[in-house]
Amino acid sequence: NRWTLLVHGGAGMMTRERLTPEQDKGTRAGLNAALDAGSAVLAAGGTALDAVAAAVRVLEDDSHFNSGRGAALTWDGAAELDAAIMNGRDRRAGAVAGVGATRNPVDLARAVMEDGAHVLLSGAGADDFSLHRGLAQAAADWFVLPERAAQLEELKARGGTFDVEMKYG
Amino acid sequence: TVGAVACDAHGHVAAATSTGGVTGKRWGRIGDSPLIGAGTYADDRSGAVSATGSGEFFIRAGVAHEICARVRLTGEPLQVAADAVMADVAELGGSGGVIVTGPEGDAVWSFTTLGMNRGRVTSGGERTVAIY
Repeated sequence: NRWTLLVHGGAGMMTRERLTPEQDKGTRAGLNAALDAGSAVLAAGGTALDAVAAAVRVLEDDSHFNSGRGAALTWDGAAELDAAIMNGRDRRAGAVAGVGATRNPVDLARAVMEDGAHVLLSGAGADDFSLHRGLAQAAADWFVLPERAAQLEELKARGGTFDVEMKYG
Repeated sequence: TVGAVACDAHGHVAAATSTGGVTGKRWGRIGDSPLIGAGTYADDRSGAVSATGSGEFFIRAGVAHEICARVRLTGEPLQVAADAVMADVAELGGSGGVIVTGPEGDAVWSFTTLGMNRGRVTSGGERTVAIY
């Protein structure tokens, strides 16, 4: 009856030289909080599906990570969010792409999966589906943070088109 | 990008991934995260995968499904399959990382970047959080 949970918060150019002590500390705290949330589900005999949703929801709300609150911004300075979830038990899956008003995109992906008609919804239609399903909504200023806006301006000032080297996560 | 994979006490697995994409993206660009089989996949017959990295290359390599298919069809260990597929992504010119678990509760990660924000915990009491 062994259970296991793994989380990630992105891969890229992290080095001890690049990350500030605060970023390092905040990232580790976020990862630990996600492990706490997911393992609480598993330790209580809950499902892997509920555990991964709980862990990702914590990371989406944590501005140290590129998802949900604190997401990387589009060229136009907006948050266009993507998420997916899949159950290995029956291979049901749900996913959303390019959404911008649901506080936790992983919950919207799960709602798509539970609804069962589709696997992938995108854009304004997915935002509309979220409203129909009564999911928690969030305004743009929940997702768009000043440090992300500054990264976008820095990228534009360097003549970049988009962050192909994943410098910003 | 953030993600999680889990194996519960009944041996069922699941995966979830969520992202803002890349800074400065335009024209409706979508990466691998929401594409089932690229950035996210789960199958009790093999494992659960959540990926992060240069999405275009993860899409072309079909990373999450490829890892699961290698395990299901060849019986390869999860770590061997994950490392092989990440090497395939590198051959295409991409980089990034995956977290993987299976119905036996393995805890596996593989990445080809300088760092990956990652953590794992098991019912046996093991707990690791790492960045570099």
